[in-house]
Amino acid sequence: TVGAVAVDEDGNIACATSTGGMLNKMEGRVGDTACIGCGGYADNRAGAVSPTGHGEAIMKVTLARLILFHMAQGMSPEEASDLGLATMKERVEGLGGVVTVDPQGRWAARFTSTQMAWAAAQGGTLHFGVFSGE
Amino acid sequence: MLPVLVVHGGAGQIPKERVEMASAGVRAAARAGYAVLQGGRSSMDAVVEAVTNLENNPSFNAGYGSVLNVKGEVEMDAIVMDGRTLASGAVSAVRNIANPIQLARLVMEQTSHLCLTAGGAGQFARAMGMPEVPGDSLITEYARMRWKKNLAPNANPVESQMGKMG
Repeated sequence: TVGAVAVDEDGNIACATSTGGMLNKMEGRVGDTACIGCGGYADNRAGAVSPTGHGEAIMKVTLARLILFHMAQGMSPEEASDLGLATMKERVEGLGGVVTVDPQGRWAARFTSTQMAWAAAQGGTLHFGVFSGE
Repeated sequence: MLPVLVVHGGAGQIPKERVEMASAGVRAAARAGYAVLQGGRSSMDAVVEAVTNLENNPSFNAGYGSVLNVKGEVEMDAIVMDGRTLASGAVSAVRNIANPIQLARLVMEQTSHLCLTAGGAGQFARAMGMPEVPGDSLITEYARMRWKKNLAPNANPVESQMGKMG
């Protein structure tokens, strides 16, 4: 799975997610990616999220919308992403990761899986990582 | 407002020999998407540019390089959403399309629906003039190797589980 979130100079927010799905999946299986609120959500009032990970687990907790709900309550992108991923791990034993932005242009790349390749560009600086803590 | 663009290339366990490819791929996609923002275009243009870049990179499980279903075929899903209007478009179980993210955007912009699936999504792609590509052209040797390995009766359960990350 791959994904992106962005805020433009007008403050408008968008997300995009695309996937080949799950290795050796059943024919016709649709995971979280195509489902609004699960594989992506964007709202100028709260932010945007693009997830990746255990698709069925992401759908059970509607991960993107869950994280944005926490952000609408005042959490930072990092806090809300960690809480959403922790909820998914605790309630349905699902692992994954997200990239998240808020309307102020604050961002997070967080994951509970072993690794997640990510990169963020802002103000002429490129941040990136693969392993936890980078 | 300081524009920002963040991308990911998927969660899971990346084999050691593919870590640098994955890292280089997300950096390239972030640069491509951010260049769109720097050019004064919209966040929607930027995320579609970044994800198109990732779909075209065989290091990732989307577009060219997608994992295979049990029959050894590619079936892809994609979604876009615009935070200004809450407009959204998605496709699921779509085949023979190089860039499903661009098809998802067309669903958002050209229909009153949120998601088109399988054959209907393919029919819509043809109606929109989106070129079809042979299914095999989206399959990499790496994806075929993982598919075969996972079919084996003695498949390593840890490696099999890694593939269960969508």
